[in-house]
Amino acid sequence: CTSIVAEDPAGKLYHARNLDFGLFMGWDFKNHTWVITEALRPMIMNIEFQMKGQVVYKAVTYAGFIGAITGMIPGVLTMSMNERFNLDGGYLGIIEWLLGDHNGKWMSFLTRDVLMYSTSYQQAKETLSKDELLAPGYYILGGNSSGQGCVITRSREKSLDIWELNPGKGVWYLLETNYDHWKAPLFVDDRRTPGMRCMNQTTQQNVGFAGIFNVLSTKPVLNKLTTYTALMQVNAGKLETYKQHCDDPCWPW
Amino acid sequence: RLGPPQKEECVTGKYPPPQTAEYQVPKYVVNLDLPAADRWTHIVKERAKSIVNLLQKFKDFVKALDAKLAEKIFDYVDHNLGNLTNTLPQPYADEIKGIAKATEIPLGEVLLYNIFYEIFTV
Repeated sequence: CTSIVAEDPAGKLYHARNLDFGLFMGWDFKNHTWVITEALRPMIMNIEFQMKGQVVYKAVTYAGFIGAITGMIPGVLTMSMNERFNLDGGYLGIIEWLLGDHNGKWMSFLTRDVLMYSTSYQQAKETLSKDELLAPGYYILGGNSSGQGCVITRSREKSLDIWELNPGKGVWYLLETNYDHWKAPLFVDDRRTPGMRCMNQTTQQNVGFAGIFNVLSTKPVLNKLTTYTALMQVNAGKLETYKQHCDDPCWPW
Repeated sequence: RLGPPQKEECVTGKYPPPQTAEYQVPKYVVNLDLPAADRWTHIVKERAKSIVNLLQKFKDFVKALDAKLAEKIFDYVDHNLGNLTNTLPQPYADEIKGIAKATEIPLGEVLLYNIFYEIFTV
């Protein structure tokens, strides 16, 4: 996955992501595709969660999957979640849960809770930083005003790091893939360098749905695991999602 | 060789993508005023085939690794894993049960799909 939260020169925030899933789960040698990725793509949908006919929050999901991995509360915040691979992974959390330890939160249910109950960026940031989780992960959060953007690197127990936008010091975007931002990515899976190169080339002046969509459509940020690109602008309450395809030649991840 | 070298130019002009089914995503409403078990029914009934297809692809993948092990895993999933749903927080437990009922997919399989994230972070 690749998530970007970026701020334009006027302080308007944009949040976008590529959702990549299906690594090593069956390679179709004939079509050069991942089997699970291809099965997921037709299931992508935008959901508006409503109460009394009013939109409470929006999310992108797959049919039958109730969790939120990408979502927004219009006017308040935007959020996406990226996988963080770790030996102390979610399977241990599941085992603990099965053994009766129910202190940890399920990742994609916690994001539903945040979208349902958060009233501010700060409140969401605190919840996503402090709650105990069943699996490690990266929460990418955007607020509704200048400087409100961060990447929360989570272990199952605690927040390991909060990386924040700082437009006053030139940090006008954050780009998170599936590696801790203070470490080098795996050398065979470096989507960060080309992603940042394209963001820098786009420049802050051209931040917007078109500019960020182009970055997320550049290989290998776009790869054979990419199912969709979602684009969010919090103040306008806009969430656009597009199925993605990576024609050969294309990296498998 | 792991793939093409990373020499791609940053692409331009990709937005907006074509207004075709190949790129466009449908929108649905989930009514939170409904009981949790009924919220997703209108969506998953319409999309049951694609959910079954996804789960079948996953089963095929596990079978290809080890057929006997796959049989044991999915026997456990279909007959035991569903019980885990009762321990999940609400309203998510009831939403998952509602999806299983509406699609007639075993509860354990619907649950497995919904906890993919936790399973695949290793």
